[in-house]
Amino acid sequence: CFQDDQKDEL
Amino acid sequence: MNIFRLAGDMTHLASVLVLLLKIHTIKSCAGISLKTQELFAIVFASRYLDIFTDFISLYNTLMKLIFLGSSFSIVWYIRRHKLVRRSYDKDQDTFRHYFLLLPCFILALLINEKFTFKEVMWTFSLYLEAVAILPQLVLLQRTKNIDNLTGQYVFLLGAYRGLYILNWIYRYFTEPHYVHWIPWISGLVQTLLYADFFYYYFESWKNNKKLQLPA
Repeated sequence: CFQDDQKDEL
Repeated sequence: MNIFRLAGDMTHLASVLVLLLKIHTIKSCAGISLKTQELFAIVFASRYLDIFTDFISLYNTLMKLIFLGSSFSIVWYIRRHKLVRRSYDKDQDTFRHYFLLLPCFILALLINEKFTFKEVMWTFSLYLEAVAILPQLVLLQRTKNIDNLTGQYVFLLGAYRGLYILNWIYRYFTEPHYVHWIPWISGLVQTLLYADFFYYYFESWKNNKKLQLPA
């Protein structure tokens, strides 16, 4: 999902 | 994890530690804006709602806990600690931070990647983080003698934002489908807010003089 790769940032 | 992201996280961590250390050891929060600290606590609380539901990595969970813990303990120190409370300059720290909360929340309701509770709160935290430094910058401008630790705190925060932009550029070119307008634009706005501060910070550093912002 294209959104979730950002959620590894703080 | 690339080097820019890691360096960004480490400067962010360092900024928080510098601030906590200052408050804890000299029992003073002179020059620190409680308004900004409260906004940061809200930023982390609304962004890390996924902390117990989505596991990304041990590093990720630990850092989230550190940022939540440190931001709330800084607010606690300034509001509740007997000595620290006395050093808080309430009359200078007058920025109406409540006025930032509502516009950020409305914007998050209108512009988000997905209309769900967690996603709107995540977006809200990004918008709020972009402007959360404003009360601190206003306070710095009013403070005649900015102590070194306060200057370093704001410098480290600004460095963290700059490094995150490099991290996004790096990820854009190395990862497929890595396009995120909301964090990019709010992150860019946030970094630009530091530009003026950086200018005076480097000037004072170059000339070996005490940091002072023009009123």
